[in-house]
Amino acid sequence: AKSRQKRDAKRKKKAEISSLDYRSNPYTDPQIQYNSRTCKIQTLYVSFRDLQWQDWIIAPDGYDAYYCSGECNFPLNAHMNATNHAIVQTLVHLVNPGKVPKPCCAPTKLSPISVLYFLDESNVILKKYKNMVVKSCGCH
Amino acid sequence: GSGCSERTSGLYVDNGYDQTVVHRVITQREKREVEHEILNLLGLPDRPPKHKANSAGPQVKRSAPKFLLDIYRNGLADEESREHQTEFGLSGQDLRAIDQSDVIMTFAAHNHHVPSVRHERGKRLWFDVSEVPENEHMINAELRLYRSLDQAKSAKNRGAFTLTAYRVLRLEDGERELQYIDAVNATAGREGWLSLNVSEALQYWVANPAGNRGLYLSVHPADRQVHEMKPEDIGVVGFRGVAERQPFMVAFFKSSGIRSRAAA
Repeated sequence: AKSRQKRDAKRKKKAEISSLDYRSNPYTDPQIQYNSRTCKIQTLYVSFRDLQWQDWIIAPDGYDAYYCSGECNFPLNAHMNATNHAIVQTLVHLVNPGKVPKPCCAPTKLSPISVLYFLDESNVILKKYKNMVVKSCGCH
Repeated sequence: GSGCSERTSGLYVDNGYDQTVVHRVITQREKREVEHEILNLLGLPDRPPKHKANSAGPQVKRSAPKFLLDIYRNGLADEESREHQTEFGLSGQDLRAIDQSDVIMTFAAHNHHVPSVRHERGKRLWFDVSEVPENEHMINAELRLYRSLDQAKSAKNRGAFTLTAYRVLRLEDGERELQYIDAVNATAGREGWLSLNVSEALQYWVANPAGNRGLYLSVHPADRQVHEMKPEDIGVVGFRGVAERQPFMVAFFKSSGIRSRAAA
């Protein structure tokens, strides 16, 4: 019973601190956290067809490149990654916002695409391009 | 011109949300420049000329683009459907080379005529390999030929034959000097693609472009090595044959990681 009382007191204290943190820190406010400008993956389709390269690039017609955009506010969404440096930079930014900027929202994982195109009138090439598609975003 | 987290008069710029810049629609010329930059990044600095529009349609029906399109589609497919056999009859070595490759190039066969050369009964095939990327490690190169039994001149010519590829070394007074490259047996009554390993020849041509005098293809009945025949007599499709059965060369490369780009 004693240990339960101790545990409950600890939990209560922790809850108080955490609610205080949220009140005093706009960067951890869920309202701000999930606004449209939070760092996240955004849709970007590169269309070779729209660029009128389809007479030259045989496949694909285009590809989902995606991009990362938004502000690095903490805590990030659960699926977001941030480097230790980014967290430190955010904290220093809170102390001195005019001097130290927020960290960058950038890709953390990228994947390749393959493109098939005519090299000239008769020769054809299938080439793998690394790091062309954003798989996930995070703060750096 | 502002990068991520760059400060501009007290405001920091973040991911394109630069509040100090008024966004505008770019001009047609600027749009072209941006497109050119994307092409440059892809290692394709020149836009295709406009007059070539829609020329891709019939070209894609040729054997070499079809071969690569087959590999491209197979590469996108999941494991289960990837195991289906393609019409090009890919060997285990081919599949390994495909998996290891960063660049796969095909070269259409040309009739690169050299006036002083007597061709006798064999066939000379020439490939423009000037576009082979520098700094790439070649894994393998193959010459692919299609044997169509319908096109064999007689029932006798549907039997077993040996196809041998030689690299043409020197041409003096109309005489050839040949170096053996590889040989393959075309089994009796079997139609389809035949492949010969021509890695050695391609490596030599890339290193010595002036020495590219093509390949000489010789055909003999499997049991009589002295009797040379024309490849078309046994049904081997030439570069003037049906588009999807024309001979071509394919090379597999592994990227060295060094990227050469045209100056922007």
